[in-house]
Amino acid sequence: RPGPTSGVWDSNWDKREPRS
Amino acid sequence: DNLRAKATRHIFLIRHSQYNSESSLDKDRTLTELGREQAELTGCRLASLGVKFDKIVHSSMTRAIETTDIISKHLPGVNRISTDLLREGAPIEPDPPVSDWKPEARYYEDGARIEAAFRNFIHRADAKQEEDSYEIFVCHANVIRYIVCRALQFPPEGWLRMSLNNGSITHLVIRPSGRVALRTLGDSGFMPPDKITRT
Repeated sequence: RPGPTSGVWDSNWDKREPRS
Repeated sequence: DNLRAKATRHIFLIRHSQYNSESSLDKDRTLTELGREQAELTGCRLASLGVKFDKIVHSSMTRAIETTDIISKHLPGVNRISTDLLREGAPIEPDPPVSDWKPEARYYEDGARIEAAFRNFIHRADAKQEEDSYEIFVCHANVIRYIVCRALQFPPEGWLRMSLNNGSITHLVIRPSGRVALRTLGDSGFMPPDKITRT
């Protein structure tokens, strides 16, 4: 399952994986 | 501080307009006459927003190319970029499931590709970007719905609970902090009701 779904905002959401 | 984003990105996700879906070959799935009218209306609307668009990225499928051709006439000088990443597909198995649509095998291939499209195109501005940017992405309903779920950090399995009209505008704002706001979802209020379709 991609991405967090806990309802807590992940401010580093776009920094976890290198862009393809 | 040199690595910190300064600018805001405005992402306009446009669903292609109405097309002939009878053929199985993509090249024959061209816009209908109404579809061409819808694309004109979307192009007018985007031009009337009074912002300077930086680029148009579009899916390489025929209906997205033809929609972009028409929108581009209203936005002279805006660079166009074609990408296979934004082609239509099955992003992730929807929840609740649908009985009449089970492309299981496609989730593996399409899902990875559409997730790659999300990671590639949807992110805060790079640190070197000084000015706010306005970018148009002409693509497809499933791709847009999945991107909206991912950008808002909503469960991506919920993508099929949303519905998008042809030629509609979805506007995401990504702040330098990484905060995301959905400013409009599938806006087609600029079209007369008798020209609105969802095919």
